Amino acid sequence: MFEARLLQGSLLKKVMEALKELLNEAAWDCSDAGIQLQAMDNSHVSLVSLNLRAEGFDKYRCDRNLSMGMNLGSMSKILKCASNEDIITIKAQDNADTVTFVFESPDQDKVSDYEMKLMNLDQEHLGIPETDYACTIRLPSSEFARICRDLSQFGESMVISCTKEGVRFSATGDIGTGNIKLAQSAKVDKEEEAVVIEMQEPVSLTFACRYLNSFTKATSLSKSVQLSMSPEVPLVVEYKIEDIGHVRYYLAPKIED
Amino acid sequence: KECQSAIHKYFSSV
Repeated sequence: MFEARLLQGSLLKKVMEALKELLNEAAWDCSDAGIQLQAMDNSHVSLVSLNLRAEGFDKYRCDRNLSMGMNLGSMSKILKCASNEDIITIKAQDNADTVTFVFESPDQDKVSDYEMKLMNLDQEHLGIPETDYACTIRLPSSEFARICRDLSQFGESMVISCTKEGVRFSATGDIGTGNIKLAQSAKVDKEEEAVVIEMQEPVSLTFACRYLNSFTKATSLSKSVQLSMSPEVPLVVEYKIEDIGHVRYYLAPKIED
Repeated sequence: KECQSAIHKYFSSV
């Protein structure tokens, strides 16, 4: 059987919010190392990769590798029934066709369980090559969410340019042009508030704002976000999930035709 | 004109 108990159930609620705008359904692949999920959005422009390590769970048991196809809309409805303080347990029998979510209130005076049907998803798996990125930018996640929200008003594409001076986000459209320049933080007193840029070589790429805005639904998971860029390869937007894992979004760039 | 590329172009199915 499979059973994973997470004391900080709110993390799973936030993970759902981070996935459900982009993906309608996905396979949750469970092994003794933990839970992994990889899926493309419907338009195959972006890819989401989630990793939750077994060590991050209060209790984790996976007798046999298990892939659970789930409708994320339904799963989101179920997780909305959990309070932020609840302990959440996911469990399933081997080769089961349902999964059960158990929500325990902190003082155990209320225990809820929800059983959901699983789906048969023949999802193809993509190989993501290890890449030594030309630029990596770490910035406050709220700052990145604000930039995406503000600039997407000006155009459906955003140009992200990284040089040794700093990183510039730009968008242009009918109403005009917006540019936001972030300099590398001088002193890094509060780690999570800092803007840290590592540049091997300058990079400038164009991306669709609507996907960037979908990615920022993960903002509540982490105080900082890391962007990784190299010429002509997808952007990586990574949010750490406490000490249990991460969610990574890959976005294919827009290219000159 | 910019056109949106697909993620398949960069990552191959395994």
